[in-house]
Amino acid sequence: DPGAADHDEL
Amino acid sequence: MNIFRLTGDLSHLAAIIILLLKIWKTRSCAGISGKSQLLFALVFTTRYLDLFTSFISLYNTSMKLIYVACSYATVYLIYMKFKATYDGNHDTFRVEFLVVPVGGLSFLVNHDFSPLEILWTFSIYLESVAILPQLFMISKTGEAETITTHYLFFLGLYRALYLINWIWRYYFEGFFDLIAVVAGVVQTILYCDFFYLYVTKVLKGKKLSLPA
Repeated sequence: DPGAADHDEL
Repeated sequence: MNIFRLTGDLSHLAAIIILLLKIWKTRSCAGISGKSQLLFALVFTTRYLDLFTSFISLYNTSMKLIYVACSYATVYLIYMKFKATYDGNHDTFRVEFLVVPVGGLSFLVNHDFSPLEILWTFSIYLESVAILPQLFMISKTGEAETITTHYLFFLGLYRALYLINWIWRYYFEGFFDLIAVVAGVVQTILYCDFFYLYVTKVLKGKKLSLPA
């Protein structure tokens, strides 16, 4: 999903 | 993971630890906005709910747990253990003016209309303005303890380093998250005035005090 947030970042 | 992201995270951690140690060692939370700390606890709580749904790395999980635990410990020290030293008379920023608009915006502008994603978006927006009660408090009293300014410096530096991280990721990974970037720019801009005072006063050995 290109729009989803990156939850790797804090 | 690039060097800017890593130093950003470490800068964030340094800020959190500096604040905890300052309160613990002096047995006082004078000059610290409990409202900002409550907002940061809310930021971490709503952002890291994905701890329950997905595992990314040991680093990711540990840092999230440390941030959450430290932010709750800070709130506990301010509102419970050292409540007598809490300067509530100067901590008068109306947080509902932040939480309500930010809550509305996270429903309107998000990556995906799902509960976890909306809460993540809420936390990103809220973090960008959560320091305002603290800055408002400093502007009201006209001064800040030097250790408090170190805390603010590392807290501001963290998001500035994330901005460089996002530029890096855009060029080398094709990654771009508009929500995080816009909120991160707003967050960093809010610190600019403080950065100026920090460099021109605190780093030259003077106390941070504002003209009356």
